[in-house]
Amino acid sequence: APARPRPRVLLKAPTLAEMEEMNISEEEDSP
Amino acid sequence: MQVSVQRKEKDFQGMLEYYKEDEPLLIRNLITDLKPQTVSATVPCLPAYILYMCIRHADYINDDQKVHSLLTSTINGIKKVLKKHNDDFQLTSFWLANTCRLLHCLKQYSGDADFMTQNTPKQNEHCLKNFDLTEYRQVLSHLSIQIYQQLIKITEAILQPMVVSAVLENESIQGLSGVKPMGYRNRSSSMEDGDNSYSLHAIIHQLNTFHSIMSDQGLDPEIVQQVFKQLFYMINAVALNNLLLRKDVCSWSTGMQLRFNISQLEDWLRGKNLQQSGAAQMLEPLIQAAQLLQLKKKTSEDAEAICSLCTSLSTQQIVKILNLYTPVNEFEERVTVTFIRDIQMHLQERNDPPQLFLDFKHMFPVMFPFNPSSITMDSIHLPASLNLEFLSKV
Repeated sequence: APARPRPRVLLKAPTLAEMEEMNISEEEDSP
Repeated sequence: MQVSVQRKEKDFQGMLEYYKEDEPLLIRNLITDLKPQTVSATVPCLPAYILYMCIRHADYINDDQKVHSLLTSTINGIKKVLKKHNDDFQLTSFWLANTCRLLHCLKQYSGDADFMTQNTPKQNEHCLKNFDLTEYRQVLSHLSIQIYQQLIKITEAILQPMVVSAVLENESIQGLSGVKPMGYRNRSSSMEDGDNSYSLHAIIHQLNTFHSIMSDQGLDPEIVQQVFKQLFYMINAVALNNLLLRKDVCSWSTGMQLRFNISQLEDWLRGKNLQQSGAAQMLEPLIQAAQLLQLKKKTSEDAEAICSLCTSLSTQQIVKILNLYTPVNEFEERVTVTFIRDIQMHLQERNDPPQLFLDFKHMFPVMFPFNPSSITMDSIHLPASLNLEFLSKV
């Protein structure tokens, strides 16, 4: 029987707000 | 060389590879600096397909960090563009179309059988192999709602100033303009400086502009329909609220004009195949107000006819319009207090909430129904104008 495809790994996503914070901190870090 | 290039083209599996350090360049050239006209002659939503092909390669090499980074940068890039151009209809519509298309791609190629029913066998080969991006789809859905709300805000800001003069005051039927309510020969107060008056043609031209831009950019038809349902709700609310404040437009002749102007808007909806959108139904209160202005207002039968017709107007709105009603000449009788009492008596059992003005800022919830594409990834061509030569076809 064909090998069952491996289950896909769920990638945890930050919320839009968390992404915004990440973005702000990146912009502050960048020179 | 020639053979290897041909083989390369032949073996293109619909993925795009890039070096991690090129991600900022990808986001800049494909999102933050991209002008919609750069890709106007290509397949609609090309940026969304390119982004999906990049995600797919990162999934193919099982690099979760690369997927996280690309999706986060993509979402932040789109938010950044829209924040910077928060009054640009074309750009907002463009990114609504592309964000929805990317969302549809992540579903269509998720490997989830529910989203693959319309896939070709070739498309099923282009599914993600390693990662489940359900949570990122949720984030993209939230982003789509934000972009849609910005699009509505922009379109309403453009249309709202046009509504009263174009729909309520526009004298499209020649010859009726002489038939003005007594004491209101000149145009109404809102036309102090003529330059803020718009014709019915102007508002229909604007609706056409919105419609053609959204359609050319590949925005899902279901979303285009919701945009116009929302806009026609606003048109109805602004025009009716204005009518409920002005004696000079509560007359038989304005009723006639108004009904004609609305019929032109209804024709426009039919011409754009927007009958299913629910937009025409949004005009029902205004249609009934126009008819109320034209109906006889004397006998108890007249009162019954008005009450059975004006089902989309509240009791307060019906009474207000009758109180404001102004005969066009000395031969036409005024609406009597007795008649209005009769109306109120007929409407008593309705028990409708005391509501006079409509909330023209009300926004309906938006839905993004799944809309798979028939385009296969390996048929996508990258135009040189996008400056994405650092992407390698795989």
